[in-house]
Amino acid sequence: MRIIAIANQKGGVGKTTTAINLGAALAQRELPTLLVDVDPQANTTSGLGLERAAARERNLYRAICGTASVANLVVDSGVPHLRLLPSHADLIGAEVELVQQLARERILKRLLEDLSGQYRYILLDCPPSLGLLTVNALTAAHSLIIPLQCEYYALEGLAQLLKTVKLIRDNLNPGLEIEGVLLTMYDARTNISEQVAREVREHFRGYVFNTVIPRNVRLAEAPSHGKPVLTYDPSSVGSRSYAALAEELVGRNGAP
Amino acid sequence: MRIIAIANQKGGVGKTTTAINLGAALAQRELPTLLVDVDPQANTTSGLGLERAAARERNLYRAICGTASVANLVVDSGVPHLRLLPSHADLIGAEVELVQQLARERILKRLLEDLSGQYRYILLDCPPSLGLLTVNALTAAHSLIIPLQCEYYALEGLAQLLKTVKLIRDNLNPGLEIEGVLLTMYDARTNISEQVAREVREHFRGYVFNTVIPRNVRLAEAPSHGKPVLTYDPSSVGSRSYAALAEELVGRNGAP
Ligand SMILES: Nc1ncnc2c1ncn2[C@@H]1O[C@H](COP(=O)(O)OP(=O)(O)OP(=O)(O)O)[C@@H](O)[C@H]1O
Ligand SMILES: Nc1ncnc2c1ncn2[C@@H]1O[C@H](COP(=O)(O)OP(=O)(O)OP(=O)(O)O)[C@@H](O)[C@H]1O
Ligand SMILES: [Mg+2]
Ligand SMILES: [Mg+2]
Repeated sequence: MRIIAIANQKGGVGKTTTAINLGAALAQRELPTLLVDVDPQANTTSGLGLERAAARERNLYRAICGTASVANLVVDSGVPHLRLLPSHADLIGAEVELVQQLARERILKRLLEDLSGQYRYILLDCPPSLGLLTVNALTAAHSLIIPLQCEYYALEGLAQLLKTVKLIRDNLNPGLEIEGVLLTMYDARTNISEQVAREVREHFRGYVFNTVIPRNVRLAEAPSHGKPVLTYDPSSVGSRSYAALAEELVGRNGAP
Repeated sequence: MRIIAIANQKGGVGKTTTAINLGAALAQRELPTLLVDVDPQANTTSGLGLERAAARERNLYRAICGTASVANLVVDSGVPHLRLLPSHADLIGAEVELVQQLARERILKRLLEDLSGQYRYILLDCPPSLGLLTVNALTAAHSLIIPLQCEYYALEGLAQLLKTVKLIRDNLNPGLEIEGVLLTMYDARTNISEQVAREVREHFRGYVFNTVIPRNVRLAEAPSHGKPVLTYDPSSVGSRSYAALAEELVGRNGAP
């Protein structure tokens, strides 16, 4: 079982889009996959079509409070081999409530230990911040995928994220690896995309996925239908890119 | 003096782009304007070309800790009539440190009171979260601009943001008004943009700015040159849209 956090404090870079569609692409290869929505915005939850009322009953906040076990909170995603631990706005309270708790950074890690052996991959969709929820995800994870929008501000934030990763590695999770930087919303028609892609490959040689996710409107349309793009429009370039990403990822860790 | 928060917990919707370019457009009308970067990502700070070393010395965190007064921390932006109170990654610590403080939600409001009379507009660029920094901005502000990317997830988050605004209005800042919802990154070629724009205008009748900001690559290029788009490419559609937004805003509040 490999737990992968999908994190970047820069907002709107494609974290949720990567969690849902990489998850669906791994499931398509019949690798049992769990998505954990660690963001109080609950976009992974709504992007898979789960009703808000259902998410109010079964969500990560209930596990963090100890009112239910993770195994009882997981729901179907509508895609074979892909399951979901939903989020809900209640999770906003967790950031403040967790501050006082003992071993507050290891709560998610302990919760996921209950699941060992049931899944081949667990993907953690993180909120756009470096607060306690993201720290919990980075402490629970074996590795980290960093979606990076091919634009200026996204590049700026990378140094800060890598500092936080080093802090986590030194103090909480010595085994945390960087699975890779994933270039997203790449638009070959603009100079800015090309510039950022070149700079990232230069500075992070060896850490950048070969697969690049292009800007593709089908990726933005799919969540309004409550489906991954692989189900919504299997022939789209968005689908094919995430399938290629799953192939590259599995190729590295070795599928069963 | 009118203090306007630019907030939306959804990431990447154009908060920073609106703060910098609306600020520059107001300054172009010779209305003295201050930008306050309330986001630890410090994108407004880097988008105006301020070096990280300069921002380390002069930033909002120093004012929050009380080691310097706001008046001594404000710097030039490079644009006439536009000044900046920078941010720095140190501000990440403020969220946890402020939790224990008395009247922790009113700290920014008190700091900005020192400035009354020097500026016609103060714009607060918020981080992508509803934590203590955004709560401080909403408590200090007279009104709120909500940039809304014309996509599904951005629309989802609106209800949660309006709940938080009501909480702030009932408990901390009874005068907080909604200046308006600003549609951003509108792409007339895609159905999703049109769908979201129509839904927002239906549900929030009377609150949506007439000015719509189209997707325009010059807006994404300008920050890598450390300039607002109005300086980087004055004839671009991005520049003209933010100038139109400033005109619409000033028309409502009445310029001096
Ligand atoms: N490759 C792509 N092409 C086109 N649109 C995309 C692509 N990837 C993501 N999007 C759209 O861009 C927006 C931002 O993506 P997404 O919400 O996945 O980012 P995020 O990093 O999870 O945001 P947040 O920081 O708020 O959690 C969404 O509306 C999404 O549908
Ligand atoms: N109208 C537009 N057309 C094209 N690109 C845009 C537009 N508005 C913003 N951008 C670009 O989109 C990205 C996201 O915008 P921006 O960083 O301003 O959003 P934000 O809401 O401040 O993000 P965060 O949630 O991380 O603070 C940036 O790279 C920016 O340059
Ligand atoms: Mg997300
Ligand atoms: Mg911003």
